[in-house]
Formats: sequence, C-alpha cells, structure tokens
Amino acid sequence: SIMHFSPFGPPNFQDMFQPFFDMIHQAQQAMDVHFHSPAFQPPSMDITEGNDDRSVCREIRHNSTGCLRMKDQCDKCREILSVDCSANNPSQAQLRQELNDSLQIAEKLTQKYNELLQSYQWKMLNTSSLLEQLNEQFSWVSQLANLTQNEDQYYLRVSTVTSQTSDSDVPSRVTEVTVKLFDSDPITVVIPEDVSKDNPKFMETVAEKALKEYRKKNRE
Amino acid sequence: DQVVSDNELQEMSTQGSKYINKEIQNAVKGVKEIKTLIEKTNEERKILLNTLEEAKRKKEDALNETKDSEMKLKAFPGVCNETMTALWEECKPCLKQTCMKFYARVCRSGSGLVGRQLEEFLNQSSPFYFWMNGDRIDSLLEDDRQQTHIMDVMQDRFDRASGIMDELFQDRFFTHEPQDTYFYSPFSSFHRRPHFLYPKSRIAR
Repeated sequence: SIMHFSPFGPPNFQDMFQPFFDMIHQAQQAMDVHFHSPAFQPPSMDITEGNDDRSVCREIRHNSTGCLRMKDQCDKCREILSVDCSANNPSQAQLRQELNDSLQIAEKLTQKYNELLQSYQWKMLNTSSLLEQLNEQFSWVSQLANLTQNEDQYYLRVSTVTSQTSDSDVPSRVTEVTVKLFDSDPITVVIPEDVSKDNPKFMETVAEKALKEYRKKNRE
Repeated sequence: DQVVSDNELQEMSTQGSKYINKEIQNAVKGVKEIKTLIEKTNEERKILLNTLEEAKRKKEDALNETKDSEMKLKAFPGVCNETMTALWEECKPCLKQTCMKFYARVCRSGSGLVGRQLEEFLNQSSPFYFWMNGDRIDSLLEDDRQQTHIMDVMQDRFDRASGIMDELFQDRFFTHEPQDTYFYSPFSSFHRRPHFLYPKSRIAR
C-alpha cells in the first residue's frame, strides 16, 4: 500500500509526485513539438522510379532541377547522355563510368539510409506515445501534489446521500451521492436504484464514477 | 431525502478512500509498466542508431567518391562540346514542355512563375552538367543535407526529452532501495540507474 510509503503518516503527495506532472509533460512536449510539426516530412528518395510526384513538384518549385528527371521522355536529351567522347580521350570515358557507378551506389545507400531514418523516426514516435500514455495514466495522480493542500486522511469524503426520483421519462428512484475527492469541489454522482447503498459494490461504484469525473475535470 | 447517518457517511468515506487508494496503486503500477516499455524501446532505439551511423558512414563515403569523380571529370577541357551543345538546344524545348505538362497536371499551382524560372534554369545549365548526371548528384547532396537536418533536429528533441526523463526517474519515488525498512517503493525492482536513457559514454562525450 502506498500508505506505507511514508513512515511519518499518510502519504504526502507534495513530496511524492511534485515533479512528475511538469516533467512528464515537458518530456512529452519536447518530443511532440517536432514530430507533430507539418514541416517534419522525411525526404523521399524515389529517384530511380521517379514516381514520387510530391517530391518532384517540390524540386521544380525550389530550383527547377526536378524537371531534369524527365529527360528520359525526350529523345534529344537521352542522346546527350549516350554521347561517347572516348575518341577524344579514353581515360575520360573510364572516369565517366566510375562516376556513374559511384552515383548508383550513392543513390542506393542514400535510399537505404532514408529507410533506416524512417524506422528511427518510428521508434522515436513510439517513445513519444509512451510518454503520452505515461502522462495520461499518471498525470491525475501526479497533479495531486498541487491539489492536496490539507492533511485529510480521506481521499474521498462523502458529504450527502439523498434518495429521489430521477428526471427521466420513466421515473425511478435514484441515489445521489455528493463527494469530495482530495481537494476537489463537490462532485455529485447518481447511482441507480438497483445498486442499493447496502450493496458492497455501492461505494465502489460511487468512487469509480467520482474518480472518472475528477480525471475528466483534470484533463480539461 | 438524506438517507444516512453521520456514522454511515464516515464508513462510506472509508470504503471510497480504499477504492481510490487502490486506483492510485494501479496508476503507479501502470507507470512501472510504461517505464519498462520505454526502457525496451530505448534499447531498440540505440541498436537502430548504431545501424544508422554505420549506414551514414557508408553513404558519405559513396558521396565523397561521387564528388571526387565529378571533380576529375570536370577537369577535362572541352569534351565533345559541339555535339553536346547542338543536342542540348534541341533537348531544352522538349524538356520544358514535358515538365510544364507534368507540373500543370500534378502540382497544380503557379505554373507561370515556374515556367519562367525553368526557362532561365535551362538556359543557364550546361549540357556537360546534364551529360555528367549533375542533377542526380545535386539531388543526392540535397537529400544528404535534408537527412542530416532531420537527424539533428530529432536527436536534439530526443536529448531534451531523455534528459528530463533521466531526471524524473532519478526521483526519490523511483529510487528507494527496497532494503530500507521505513520505506516501501512500488518500484522496488528499479535499482538506481543514474543514466536511464543515456549510455555513460554519451554523457562523457
């Protein structure tokens, strides 16, 4: 039980959870600001297939080089690429071959690097979503540090229990229970007639509903 | 109608508090599980980072070789200039037309401005650049610049987040030793690990 957490009495939320909420939130934000930014788009490397239209459009707008990717569609442009200048200088032909070979390797490795970069990005996103989960699961508890100023030994205190007729079309008896959770404002929960206050599940249902409401308000 | 006595209210408060206490414990347990998951993801991330660094080295070697070959090829003066220039003059209009058709069909914005920019670009380009696949080299260099930028930003964000997480997981709450008889830590399996997300070498660096 976390009641044993402190040797000097009931747990002191201030000591236990003070840094958590802010820190988890900060960590999550540090990751999220970047990943959720529309500017964060990994570069596309479909150089050989030439089928990444968005990337070509961007290149054309940027500096027109994207247009050169369409050289294969023009005969005269293709002819330039097959001009053989080796008659003028044989070593130059060899050098050109070397350039083309290394270019192909570099393109392949760039593509491979891009794939790994995307996997890495996914891994980062996983961490980011775990932080989000951490925040979701834990922030309500960590916020208790800021919200509990008194030393009441009750986390939940019932102030009134009233029985009345519900407002629905088919009138039925319901029990309205008003509780305070930690330092919250009073929360009223409505329990249907079939869960009587003598039922052992009654207070569990009340507490569950009240906690749900409390967490909802905290998130807001 | 008020249907319970003060004693009953007190008993109900006790019962409710027990439930809340249980929920707090569940939340704490959940944090433990998420922390383990974060640790696992981080291990996988570190392995991936090593692979990524290796791939980066290989890629940069290949890029350097390409740039070297390009430099050497550029050093040859006036190679087949006349033939290439004649072909280039005929290539340009076709390239412009093909590109503008593509742009109007696919990109659908500001064709006029792009057309003028393209004409200027083609007039300034040399057939030799084209012959050497200079555009592919430029694309590679641009991709390299973008990849480096993305990686830098990603690392910077991650470093900030992991710095905060390191500090968080060093908190008293996580680092109580179980042998301390006065304290009970729900995270008793987490022994003090001062650098949760950073390996030591990284801190030193």
